[in-house]
Amino acid sequence: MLEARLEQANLLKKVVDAIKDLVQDCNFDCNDSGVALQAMDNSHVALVSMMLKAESFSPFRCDRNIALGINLTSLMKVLRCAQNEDILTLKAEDAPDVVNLVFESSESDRLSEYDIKLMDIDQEHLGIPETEYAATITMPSAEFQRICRDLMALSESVAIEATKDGVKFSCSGDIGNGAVTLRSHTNVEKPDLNVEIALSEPVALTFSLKYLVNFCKASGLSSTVKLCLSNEVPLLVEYGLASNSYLRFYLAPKIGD
Amino acid sequence: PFHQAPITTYFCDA
Repeated sequence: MLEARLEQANLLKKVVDAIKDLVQDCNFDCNDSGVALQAMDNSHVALVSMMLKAESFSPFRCDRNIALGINLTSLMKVLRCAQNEDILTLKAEDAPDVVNLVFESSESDRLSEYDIKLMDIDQEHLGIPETEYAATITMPSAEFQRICRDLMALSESVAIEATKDGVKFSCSGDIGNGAVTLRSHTNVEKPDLNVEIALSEPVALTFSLKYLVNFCKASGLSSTVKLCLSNEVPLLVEYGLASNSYLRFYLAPKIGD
Repeated sequence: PFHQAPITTYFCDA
């Protein structure tokens, strides 16, 4: 059986809220290392990969591998019934028909319980190769969100170019062009505002802004975001969570004909 | 003039 207690229901609420517009039905794969999810969006150009490690829960118990097939809209309806500060416990039997969610208020004796019916989801699982990326950019998640939203006002696509001088986000559209360039930057007092660019070789790739703006819905999960790029492979956008858990998005690049 | 290949082009079936 599965029994996993999260100190803050808000974490799962934010994760599901961030991905529910990209993927609708998906399996939450539970085993002794934690709860994982991998799903492609409908158009198959983006991939969501979430890992909530066992250490993110206390306690965490999962005796055998269980796939919980859940409709994210349904899950979101139930998660909205939780207060942000509530403690959340996920429970399921070994061959479950439902997943049980229990919300406990840390301040009162209120206890709410919900069951969500599970679905059989036949999902292909993709192997993501370990990649030494040519450029890894760590930056404030709010800054990345702002850049994507700003450039989307002008264009459908953004070119991301990382060089030793910095990282340039540029676009061109019907009304004109736009570009934002960031250089490495260290803020001793507010390290969350740092911009770090680790580069082994220059990279230039183009991506659909619609997807990037969608990924940025995860900005509330982490103050920083990591962008990993190599020529001709999907972009990795990673939001790190406590205890080495993460929410990752992969996006196939746009390639000129 | 852009082509966007599916993500399965890059990541194979596990």
